[in-house]
Order: sequence, then C-alpha cells, then structure tokens
Amino acid sequence: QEPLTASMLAAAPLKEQKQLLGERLYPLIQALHPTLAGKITGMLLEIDNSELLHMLESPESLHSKVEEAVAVLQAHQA
Amino acid sequence: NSNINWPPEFCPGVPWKGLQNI
Repeated sequence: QEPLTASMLAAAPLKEQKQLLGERLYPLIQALHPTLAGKITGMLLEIDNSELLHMLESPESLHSKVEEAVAVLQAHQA
Repeated sequence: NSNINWPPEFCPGVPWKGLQNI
C-alpha cells in the first residue's frame, strides 16, 4: 500500500479524510495496543490532519501520541 | 450529552462518524 500523502488526502472529500487517516493509523495502533486500538484511533482522529500525516511517517511521534491517548483514556475510564 | 461513550471507537471499514456523536 502506498503511503498516504497530503495531496492524496486533500483530493478526498472532507468527510472521508478522517476515514482515510483512520484506516492507515488503526493497524499501526493495533500493533501497539490491540485491545484499545479502536478507542485510541478515535481519539487521535481529533488531531489535525497535517499532524496525523506526520504521525504516519514518524513512528516515534505516533508512539508518543498513542501513549498520551492511553493515559487520557485510562484516566477517563477510572 | 454524556461523555460515557467518549471517545468514539474507530472500526476499520466502517464509515467514520467521529465527533458527530459527542
């Protein structure tokens, strides 16, 4: 699967842009947190698309955002 | 407008409704 680029994203209807990002992010997040992947992806999709694109290219930034999201999620559920 | 269901869960292959439900 070819990498998702800003121009590919911009070519998609606004409503589908988060969907496209989610489809790319979910498998990466699932590898880190199999049970919480859906919720974490849902949380991260609230972030700006440009930052989400960056996270797709940068495992480090993805990991750090995922850990942040897990902490928020656990605090929320507590 | 309870936040019990927050965050919305992303399911691959299912159209994302996201924040509409919050």
